[in-house]
Amino acid sequence: TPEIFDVDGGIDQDIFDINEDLGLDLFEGDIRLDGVQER
Amino acid sequence: NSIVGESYRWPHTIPYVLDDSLEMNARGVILNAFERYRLKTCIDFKPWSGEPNYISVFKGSGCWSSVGNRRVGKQELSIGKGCDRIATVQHEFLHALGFWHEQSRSDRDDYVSIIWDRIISGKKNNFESYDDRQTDSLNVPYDYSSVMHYSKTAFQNGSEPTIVTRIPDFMDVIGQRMDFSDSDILKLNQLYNCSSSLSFMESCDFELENVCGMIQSSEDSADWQRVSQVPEGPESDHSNMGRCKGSGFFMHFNRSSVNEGATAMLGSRILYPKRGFQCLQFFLYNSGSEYDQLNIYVREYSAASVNRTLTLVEEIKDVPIGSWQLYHVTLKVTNKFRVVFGGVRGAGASRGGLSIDDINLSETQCPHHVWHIRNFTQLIGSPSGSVYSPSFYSSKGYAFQIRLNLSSLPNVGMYFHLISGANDDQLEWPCPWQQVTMTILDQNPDIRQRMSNKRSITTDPFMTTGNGDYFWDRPSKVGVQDFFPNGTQFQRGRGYGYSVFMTHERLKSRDFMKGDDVYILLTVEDISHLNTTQNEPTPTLGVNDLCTNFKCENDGICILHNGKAECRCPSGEDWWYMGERCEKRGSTRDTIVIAVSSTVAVFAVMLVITLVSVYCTRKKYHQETSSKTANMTLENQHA
Repeated sequence: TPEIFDVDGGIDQDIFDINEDLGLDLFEGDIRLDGVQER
Repeated sequence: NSIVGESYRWPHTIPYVLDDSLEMNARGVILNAFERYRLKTCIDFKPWSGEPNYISVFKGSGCWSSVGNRRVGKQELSIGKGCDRIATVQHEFLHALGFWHEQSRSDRDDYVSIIWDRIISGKKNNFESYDDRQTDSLNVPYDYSSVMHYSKTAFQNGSEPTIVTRIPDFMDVIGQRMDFSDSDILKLNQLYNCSSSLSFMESCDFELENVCGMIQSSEDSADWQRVSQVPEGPESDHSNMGRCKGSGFFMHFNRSSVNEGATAMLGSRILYPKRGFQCLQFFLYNSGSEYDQLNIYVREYSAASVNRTLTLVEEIKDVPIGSWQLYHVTLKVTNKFRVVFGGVRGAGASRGGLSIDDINLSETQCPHHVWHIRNFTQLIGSPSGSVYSPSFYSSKGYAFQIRLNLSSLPNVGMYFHLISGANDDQLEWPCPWQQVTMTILDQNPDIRQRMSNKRSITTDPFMTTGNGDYFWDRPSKVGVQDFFPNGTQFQRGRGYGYSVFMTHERLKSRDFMKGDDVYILLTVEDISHLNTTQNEPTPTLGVNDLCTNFKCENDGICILHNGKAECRCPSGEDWWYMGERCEKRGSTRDTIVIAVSSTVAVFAVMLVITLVSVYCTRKKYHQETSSKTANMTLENQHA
C-alpha cells in the first residue's frame, strides 16, 4: 500500500479549534467586530 | 439568528474579490460554496466591478468574518490554512450575510445546556446569548442541525462536552460542517426576501398525483404509470424506500404492454433556463430486459424551432437489473424547454420494465464520475478496511482511484490517488492544479434539502515528499504496483485526502445510506485558470471615496445615504455620540442635569420677573397715591 497523507494531519478541526490553535481572540471564536460592536 | 438592522443587508448579488494570498484549493472551494448559495437561495456572487461595498476573501490567520454588511467598502473575510472546506466557507459567508451562531439566540437555554465549568478559562464570553433587540431568530425553531451551530466540543478544557442538547439524539448533530440545513435556508431566504434561486429548476419524487406537471405524449405507444410497486420490481420507490405505508410513488413503463421497439414518452413541465447549462439527475430501476433503454430528450421552444424540436441528448443502455441506479445527464439548453424521458422496449420476453424516481434538474455542473457502492454495511466490517474505487479518467486524461478507509472507527477516511493510465505519455508531470472534489451524496429526494458531505484537494505540482520526490509525479515513477480485479497490472501513486472525511455516525444519518447503497460523486477539474490575479476595477464613487474626506469621530462609521456620506454614531444604554461627525457626546446624566438646570433657571428668571413686577407695581401705586394727595382740595377746612 502506498503512503497516504492527511490534508489536516488526521485531525478534524472545527473552525473554532483552528482559530484557537492560532491564538486568535475573536468574538465567539470566528467573528471580527468593529469598534462600535466591541464596545 | 440574524443581526437586527436593515443597513447590515447586502444586495442579492454580492461583489467579491479572491485575494492573491488565497491557496489554489481554497479558491476552488469558495467558488463551489457560491454554487451552493446559488442552488438553495437567491444570493448570488459576482467578481467586484467597482461597487461601493464588496467582500475581499483572503488567506489570513484562521477562519473569520464580520457579521453583516458593515458598509466599509472592502470587507475582509479570512479563509486561512485549514479553512478551505466548503461548509466552513458557507459558515463564514453566512456571518457576512448577517447571521450569528445558532446557540447565541435568545431562547437557546430552552434547547441546550452550557456546561460552564468545562469551558476554557477566559472563553466563557463566547457562550453568551443575546436578546431580541440585537438578534432575530426569524420565527424559525431552534436548529440543532444548523451549519452555524457550535459543535459539542467547542472551547472545551477537557474531554467532556461544553454544550449538551436537551434532546440527547442531537448531541452528535450539532456542529455539522456539511451543508446548509433546511432552517438555515429558510432563515436566509426570509432575511433576503428570496422567492426563487438562480440555479434550481425542478425536483419531483412523484408523491403527488399531479406528477409535478409532467405530461404523457400522444405520439407514442404507451403511457408511464404512477405506481407504488411493480410485481417484478421495484418493491418500493426510491424516495421513501417503502418506509411510509400509503405513499412512495414512482413512474413505471410497463414493457409487457407494448411490442418491441415501442416507446413511452414522459415530458416535464416547461422550464425556463437562466444559465444555459443544466444537470439532470434521477434514479432508474430496470426490472425488464437488459435490451430496454431510456432515452433522454429535450423539447425546445423558440422562435427558430417552430416545430418544437425534440433532440435526443442521451441513450441510457445496459441498465442493471434489480436495483435503483443514479444517473446524471448534462444538458445545454438556452430556450424554454421540457425534458422528456423516453422508455424504449428492447428484445426479450420478460415482464417488468423501467421505473424512474427522484428527478432533480438544476443549472449546475454534473459530477464527472459516480462511484456506486452496494452492500455498504458489509464493507464496514471487512478485514482490509480499505476499498478502492474503479479507475476513472479526468477530463484532462489523468487516471485516478479513490480509496475509502472504513476501519478507523469512528471515522471514515477518503483519499485520492493518481494511477498509471493510457494517456500518461501525453500528460504534464507533476500533475498541476487539478482540483478533486469528493462528495458522499445525501440521497434526499429533493436536491434543495440535501446536506451532502463534500471535501476537495488540489494537486500542487511543487509539493514534495520527505525523500524529495514530487508528490504528484507520474505514478509509474513514484507509485506502487497493484493489480485490477481482471489481473491487469498498474501503478498507484500516494494518496492524499482526509482520515476524518466524516464519522460513521453521520454516515448512518440522513439519507447517505439508502437501501444499503452509498454514492460517492467525483469531479476532477483543472483550476489552473484560478492561479491569476483578479482584475481589480477602479472603484465607483463609493464609501471609500466619499468617506475618505469625511472622518467620523469617536468610532462612528461612515456610510452612504442618498449619495451623501453620513456618520452612524456609537451609542450605549445611557450614552451616545451625536453631531454630523459624532463629535458630541451625550448621556442620560447630561440630560437630567440639563433638565434640572433649565428648570432652576426658568424658576429663577420667573422669580426675578415676579419680584421686579411687584416692585414696579408697588412703586407706581405709591407714586399715584402721593400725587393724588397733593392735588386734593380739602373741604370743610377750618379757617
